[in-house]
Amino acid sequence: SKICQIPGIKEICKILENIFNNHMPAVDIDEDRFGIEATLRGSSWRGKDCNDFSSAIHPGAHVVDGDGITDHNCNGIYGMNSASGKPWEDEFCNETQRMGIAVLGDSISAHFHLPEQWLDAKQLSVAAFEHLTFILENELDWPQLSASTGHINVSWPNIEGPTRSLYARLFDLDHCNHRDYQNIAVNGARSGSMLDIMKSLSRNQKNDVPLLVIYSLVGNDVCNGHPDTLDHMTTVEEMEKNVLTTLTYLDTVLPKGSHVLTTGLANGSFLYELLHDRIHPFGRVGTPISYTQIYDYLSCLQISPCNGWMTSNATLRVLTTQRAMDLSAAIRNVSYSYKSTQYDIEYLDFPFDDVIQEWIAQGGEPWQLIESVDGFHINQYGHAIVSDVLWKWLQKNKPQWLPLINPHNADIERVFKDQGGY
Amino acid sequence: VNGGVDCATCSILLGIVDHLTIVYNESAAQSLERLCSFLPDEYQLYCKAAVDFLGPYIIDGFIKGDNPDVICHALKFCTDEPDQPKCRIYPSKSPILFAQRVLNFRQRHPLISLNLKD
Repeated sequence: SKICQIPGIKEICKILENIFNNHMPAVDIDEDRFGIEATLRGSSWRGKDCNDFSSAIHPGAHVVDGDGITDHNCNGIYGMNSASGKPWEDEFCNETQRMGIAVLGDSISAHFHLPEQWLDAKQLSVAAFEHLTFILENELDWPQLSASTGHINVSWPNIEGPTRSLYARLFDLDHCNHRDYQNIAVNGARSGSMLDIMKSLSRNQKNDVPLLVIYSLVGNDVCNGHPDTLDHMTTVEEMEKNVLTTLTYLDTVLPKGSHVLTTGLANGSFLYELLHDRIHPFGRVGTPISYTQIYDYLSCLQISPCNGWMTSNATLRVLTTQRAMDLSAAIRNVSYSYKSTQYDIEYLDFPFDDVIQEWIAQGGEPWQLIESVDGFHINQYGHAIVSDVLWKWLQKNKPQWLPLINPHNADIERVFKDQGGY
Repeated sequence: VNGGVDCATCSILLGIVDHLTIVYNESAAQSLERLCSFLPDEYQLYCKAAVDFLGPYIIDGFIKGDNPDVICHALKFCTDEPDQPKCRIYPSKSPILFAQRVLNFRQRHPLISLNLKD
């Protein structure tokens, strides 16, 4: 834009471009890709930097001299035990292996969520918009509550449900992994756009500890708003090429001993079945409006997030599901055929059936796991259960990927309290 | 097409205003003001500026009994492009009535220009 050439505005444009195109923290003085602010790709997305003036200091960094003076890995454990004369980090963190977590994903991984209070006139209030700026600066995503990198509980009126995540579980096993998370997920991301997005992942093969990477693009390769939606889906050949490029790139950035879990696409055909005859929050007052009407309206304007699944056309839903299965098979094939030098790799079909069964076992109904406003993403309850299912799968199938329980966790809590928080 | 995101945003926002008039049993003007009052302070200035600019057209539409689809077409956030299906969030009982309402609205507000959307 021409306005971005004006002095002063130019700098603002650069900041905005960084956030929305490069997915980097807006405030990151040392440019190590970890920031000190919560929003604008800051600590909601990546562990909070504990020193924004040194790129050598960031979550996931190797310890230097036992972190006796400086907390290089930002896990909140540093200094010397005056009684023993040894660094605390050596005493508390040397018996277990460090392991961070990152997710390369789409709006599901980023946890897209529009508060239903914003569309329901009965629930509109000052409180409903109290955190509007925070929510907008996080691109309407809630990575801090997501299945992969969730790390806090919030009591805002905008969202309901518990936070359970893979990161939180890694932390529970070993408090030395504090803050070592990266949510590299972008709304609308698909395998092709991920080739650029993945470059915002921050990991140094020599100076950082290993990482567990979840590659999970569950819908946008088959989801688009075009009326000829099938023609705009990723082909099997494109998917194979994109996944191979991603895995090859990861080999150049991940420290040895890392792990990569790729997932297939979700089966979104259930969305219509679960929601089509239910009333959308927007239609709770005045003329009742169903999800089918909302789906049709968005499709008509060609702004539907997924014409293939959010449609009353059963044939189209079947064709979209078939393509999703073909693409999942492509991800699986590449995952199993790729020979990595830095990490080991496993593939998992996106376990939504297991998630639904788990929810039903807890007394819930499947539609309750879907975001009420968009009728497309999973909600906070869904994220918590996705985390449960993935964790159980890891424990059963890849226990060697998970860190051992750190016997010093209670000591860490005693000495370092909340380790600097988030 | 047909206004895309602009159209959907307009229709949803005016739908919310319409719903507020029902919930609080008040006029559209009062509901517009109420909607702005819900926003954090830093957004209220922009909200009130938008209401000052578009409010009279919106209020007039609601007084006539037009639904958000009709008003957003009159405001030109929504369009009916040739060779494209017509997009309505509220079921229209009569396409002819809808067209007449849009026409009447334009006649009563000749100042609405193509640049209004900007």
